[in-house]
Amino acid sequence: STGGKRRQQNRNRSTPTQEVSRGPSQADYNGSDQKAACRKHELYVSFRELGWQDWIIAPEGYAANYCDGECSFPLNAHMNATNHAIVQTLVHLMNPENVPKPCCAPTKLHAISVLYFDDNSNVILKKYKNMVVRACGCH
Amino acid sequence: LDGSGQVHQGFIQRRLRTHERREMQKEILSILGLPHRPRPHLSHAKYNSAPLFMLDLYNTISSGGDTSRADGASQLYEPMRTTRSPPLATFQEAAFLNDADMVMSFVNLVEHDRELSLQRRHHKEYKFNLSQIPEGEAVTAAEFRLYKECVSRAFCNDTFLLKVYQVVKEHPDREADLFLLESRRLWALEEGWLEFDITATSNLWVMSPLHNLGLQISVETSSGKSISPKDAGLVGRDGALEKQPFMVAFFKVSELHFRSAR
Repeated sequence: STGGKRRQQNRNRSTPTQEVSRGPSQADYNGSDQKAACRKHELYVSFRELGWQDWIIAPEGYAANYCDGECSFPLNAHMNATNHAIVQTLVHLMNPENVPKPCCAPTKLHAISVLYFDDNSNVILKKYKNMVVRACGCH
Repeated sequence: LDGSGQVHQGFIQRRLRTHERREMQKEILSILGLPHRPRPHLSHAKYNSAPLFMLDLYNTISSGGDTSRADGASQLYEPMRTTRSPPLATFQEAAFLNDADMVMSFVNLVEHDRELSLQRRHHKEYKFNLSQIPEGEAVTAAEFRLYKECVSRAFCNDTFLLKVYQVVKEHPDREADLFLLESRRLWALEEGWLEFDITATSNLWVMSPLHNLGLQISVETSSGKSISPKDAGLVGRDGALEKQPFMVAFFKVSELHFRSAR
């Protein structure tokens, strides 16, 4: 709860609340800003390129992916924004110098399996949890 | 590159220097939980039955909605996969697989037959190195797998009695103590993989490596005469690589792993 008094103070301090009132519209995000919005980017880690085919049997590599982009107001322009991200944005707008914006981070992670030889030529099939970014969002 | 094939603005394009490349490899090895890059001795190992079996399991996982690509196996396995049939992995393995965090196959380390007593002259020995299992992994199931070929010179109704033993104790002056794990009657004409449950034995070997003295098998005819496993169609070291005996174990992580700070 911020209370009426505090809201009044913020209004007098101008910048953050002004930003709220003239925050970018949905149309802005559909334009050039969309490029900078939080989203998933593809990044393929190639075991073949690393020259590891003598010990990694499968896969040849995996789509690791990563998240990058801005998490700016209004958050409904960003897919997969968590509820907490909305709170984080509001608090950031009230206190931009001390409270950071929400982060663009993975919201869905998946596993991969890797099949490889060990030093004794035994074969290992191992499931690695949370290795692949399936979706990014503001958090 | 981002998804659309465009170079991301935030990145500078350049080739990695040798030491950077090495650091990058080290980081990815760390993600895979490996202290160093494995250096397997692969003169024949890559065409062996164990990697082919494991590849079958991998493809079972991959086709079940995993993100890794089912066709991602290194090309060196492709020719073997097309010539091999039927698939090695059975429904039982698929059930074990669903519950497992890690599966590991072990090659037989016995390269030469030892001189055993007259009574055990036809016994065959098998040893497996279970010393490199990561901490915190518990065995949920383990199988010893042997391939049996059809014995064409035998009569259709001929049978053999195959016995699988765990070597319990070795003595310098007399025969080793054996513990019978399983005995199974085999038809002379049957062909395919034989699976023996060695879960309890494997658990003992993992917990107490000193007790890992291997397995032995023996074969008798229906009249009780001891014969060589080869005469019963069981494939040994001189047989086809893709039919070599091996062991497979399924593991479940029994404790939480935290990567140490680097």
